[in-house]
Amino acid sequence: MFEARLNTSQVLKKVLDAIKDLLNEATFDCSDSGIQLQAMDNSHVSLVSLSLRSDGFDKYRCDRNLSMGMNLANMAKIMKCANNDDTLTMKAQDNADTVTFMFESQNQEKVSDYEMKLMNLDQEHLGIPETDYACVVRMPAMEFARICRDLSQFGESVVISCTKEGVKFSASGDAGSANIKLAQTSTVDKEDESVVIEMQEPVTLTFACRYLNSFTKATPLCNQVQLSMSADVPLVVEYRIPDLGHIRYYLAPKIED
Amino acid sequence: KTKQGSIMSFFAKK
Repeated sequence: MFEARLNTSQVLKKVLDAIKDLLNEATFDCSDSGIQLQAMDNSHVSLVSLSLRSDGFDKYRCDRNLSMGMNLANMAKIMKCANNDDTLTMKAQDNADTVTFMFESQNQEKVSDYEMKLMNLDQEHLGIPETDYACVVRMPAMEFARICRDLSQFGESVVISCTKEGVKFSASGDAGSANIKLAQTSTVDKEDESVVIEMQEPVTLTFACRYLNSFTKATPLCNQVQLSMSADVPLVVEYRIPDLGHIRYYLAPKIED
Repeated sequence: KTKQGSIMSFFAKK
């Protein structure tokens, strides 16, 4: 028996919005410790890794490890039927081929349940090594989303250069070129608005705008985003989900042809 | 000119 309850549906709606741009379907691996999801986008350029800890749920029970393959468009249809402040309960029997989403209104006067067929997805899991990154940037998630959106008008790629002084985002194309520089913030009183750079070595890497823009669908989950970079390895874009877990996106850099 | 590689060339299959 698997059962996981959240007192507000909103957080799962946001999580789904953060992954459904990149993934058509995905397997939710449920265990005693929580729910994990790892999946590559269709073109195998990026990887999504989601972790929701069992202790972040308002109720959590998982007697046996369970892999639930879900069509995310269908899951989105169901999640659309929940009000943000409805209590959400996901339920499945052991070895079941369906999952049930139950939504309860705050006053308990409306209870809806939606049953969805599970899929057998043959998904490859990749091992992600623990890495010390040359540069780690923490910045407001809204600011990162804005920069990705603005720069994608000018080219298909964004060059991210990080030094101790700051981080620079650049794009160029037929219309011209664009450069956005962010310096480390000096004040520490507004943590959510700060730009913090931890640098061992300066790094310059090139990434496809399209994927960065998809990652920013996670912006509503968290005030800050963390970018981790080293030469010639995938970028990690991490959004923490307060009290529940995190979503990490890995993006292969573009390399000189 | 830059070329987009696959994420699978960085992380090994489990």
